[in-house]
Amino acid sequence: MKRIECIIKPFKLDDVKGALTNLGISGMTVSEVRGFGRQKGHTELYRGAEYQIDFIPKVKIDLVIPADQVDEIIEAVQKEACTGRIGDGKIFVSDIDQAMRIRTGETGIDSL
Amino acid sequence: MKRIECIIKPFKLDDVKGALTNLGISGMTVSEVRGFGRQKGHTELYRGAEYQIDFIPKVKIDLVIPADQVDEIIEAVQKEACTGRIGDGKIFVSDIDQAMRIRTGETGIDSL
Amino acid sequence: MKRIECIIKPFKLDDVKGALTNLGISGMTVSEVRGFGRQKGHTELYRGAEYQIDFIPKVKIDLVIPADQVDEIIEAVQKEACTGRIGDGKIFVSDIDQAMRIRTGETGIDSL
Amino acid sequence: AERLIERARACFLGLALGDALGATTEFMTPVEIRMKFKVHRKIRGGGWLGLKPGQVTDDTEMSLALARALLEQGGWNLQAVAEQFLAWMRAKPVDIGATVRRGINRYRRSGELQTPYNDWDAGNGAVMRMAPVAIMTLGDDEALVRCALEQARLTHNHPLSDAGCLCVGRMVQAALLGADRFRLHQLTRGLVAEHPNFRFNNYHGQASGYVVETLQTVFHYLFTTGSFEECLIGVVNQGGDADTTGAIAGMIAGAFYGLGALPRAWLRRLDRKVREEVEDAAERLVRLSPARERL
Ligand SMILES: Nc1ncnc2c1ncn2[C@@H]1O[C@H](COP(=O)(O)OP(=O)(O)O)[C@@H](O)[C@H]1O
Ligand SMILES: Nc1ncnc2c1ncn2[C@@H]1O[C@H](COP(=O)(O)OP(=O)(O)O)[C@@H](O)[C@H]1O
Ligand SMILES: Nc1ncnc2c1ncn2[C@@H]1O[C@H](COP(=O)(O)OP(=O)(O)O)[C@@H](O)[C@H]1O
Ligand SMILES: [Mg+2]
Ligand SMILES: [Mg+2]
Repeated sequence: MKRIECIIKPFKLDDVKGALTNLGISGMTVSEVRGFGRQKGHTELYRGAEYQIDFIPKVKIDLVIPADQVDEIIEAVQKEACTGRIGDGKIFVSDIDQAMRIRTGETGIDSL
Repeated sequence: MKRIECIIKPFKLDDVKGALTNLGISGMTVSEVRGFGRQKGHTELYRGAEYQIDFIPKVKIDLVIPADQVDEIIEAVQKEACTGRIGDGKIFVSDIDQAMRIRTGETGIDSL
Repeated sequence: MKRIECIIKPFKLDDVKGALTNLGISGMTVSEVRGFGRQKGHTELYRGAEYQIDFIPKVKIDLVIPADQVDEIIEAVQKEACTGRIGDGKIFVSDIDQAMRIRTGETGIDSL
Repeated sequence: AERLIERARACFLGLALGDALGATTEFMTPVEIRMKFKVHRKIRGGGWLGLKPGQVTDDTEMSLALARALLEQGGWNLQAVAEQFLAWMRAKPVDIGATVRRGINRYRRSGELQTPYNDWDAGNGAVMRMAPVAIMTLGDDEALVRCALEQARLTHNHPLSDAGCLCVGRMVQAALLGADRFRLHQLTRGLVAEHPNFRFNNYHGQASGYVVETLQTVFHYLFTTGSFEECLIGVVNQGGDADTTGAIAGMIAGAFYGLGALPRAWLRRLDRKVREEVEDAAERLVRLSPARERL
């Protein structure tokens, strides 16, 4: 199994989720993170002074899938999340040794 | 070393933490995430219209442990976090190459 | 490529980010987490009764880098994040199989 | 005879007083302590653990757990000690060190009574438990060596920790039997000869949990002060691992200076249940020891 971690612009969440469910993805876990990269934060007015907001809100999607679905998932996410402007985000793939569905105790691919 | 990542229902946090400390777990890191899966969100009234709340609040426990403790930890978490209802969550196991305790510079299992 | 995950005291974020940018780190992803370990939470007064706050706010920095930069990054983070007092945090290193820049489709080290 | 029981009480109480007093300044630097307290010299709780005044930490609790095992068994039984440590860990103690936790965990999972050698085990977590061991083996050096190393190796397996345990154990026993200051100093010279790291003539104020710094701090103040109170105040105002340097200084100074030298104000503030259990354990351990012949 593989973990696919996608860091994307927050307004892209629904589109990406839509593309993933179309590929039969059964579930995912999402969290709010802040990104720092080439995309510069905008300045914000805060208590009368202008501040550079360095860290930019992003959404992180974590999904664990069978290894043979990786390429198709990456392609779908990239297509959906891309705007062509700096800060679109990243996709990272890493290995998952074991997985379990807490409700049933099922393990391996059946747990996803 | 292995990373054990448990996505569980928020009200289960104390029970799971209790079971883990009984097993001598020295520490863990927790974050709030939102889950999407077979468990359907409830509908909520928002500005006069009903919305399906698709993403459901979950809690993610991240703990890094010696590889030989994996089975015992998974068993304890599953037992404690399970309610038998959809949405109980997942446990994912992956590899950690190196670890360090920032305060002392200790590495490996001694850093946990 | 490797993922370096640093769990640090929140006030150390700017110092650590500064040290990383000095080493030419191009980007990172940050999230707020809560830690549980040897460091004790403080007690808080809530509705007239004292409660032990068990989970302590921490910041998690996630950065993916080329494998040959690992040692230098770990050393810099540890130096900057260390106060010598309990609760300074942890650094975990794990493997990343694939990476992609969503904006351009670039993969591998060029995507970081 | 009665003096022996009194001194044993003073030893174990000294450990608890040092723990409670030092817990306030644990992890602080001497400058921070000066800014906050000028001189920290009363039992006031607080500290990084947020303790109530007179509350003790793992130093005293583990020593009591060890004593409890010996008293239940009527003698040395390493398995019983390991079981008491495990029960203590499960009761959610106010603090537990990383090395100690790993050792108890190893025992819980494998049943093994000895942790493998580890470079990182040169902490003071085994030395801080030496009071009940020294009292119970009083009169038999061979038993002291065997029991000290067995209990140490439950969690700490390192030559510096081993040597520290034996030296502190012997100093406590010598003091209980009425040794003078020169005799105590001679025992430290033996330690320094074997492990020159422990040299403490040029004390620079480092007081961390590294067993070498811990004992340098304890020995420096033990030999440059003239009373129990002065010794402990010097030690805890050095900060660092103050509850443990305080506890170790307290067990030696308590045995050396005797019950009358323990400040009444400190004793009054010590947690009542802890105080009663400590006094009771000290007496019963003496009655279990080879030295009971002299009673
Ligand atoms: N090395 C990295 N490791 C982890 N996350 C990163 C890394 N580099 C960038 N990111 C994440 O990707 C986001 C976009 O990166 P950025 O450099 O701004 O734009 P782009 O990916 O379009 O070149 C950042 O806001 C951050 O969340
Ligand atoms: N493939 C997946 N990758 C990552 N997280 C997942 C995945 N599938 C489910 N989850 C997480 O597990 C939670 C429970 O999943 P769900 O399908 O609702 O119930 P169950 O696990 O009981 O079948 C989701 O809310 C989500 O946080
Ligand atoms: N085994 C672990 N797995 C994951 N995170 C951990 C683990 N142990 C500790 N942590 C994280 O590291 C932080 C610091 O740990 P703590 O034990 O309080 O102090 P120290 O690292 O200084 O010994 C915790 O608040 C938690 O976020
Ligand atoms: Mg202590
Ligand atoms: Mg201590």
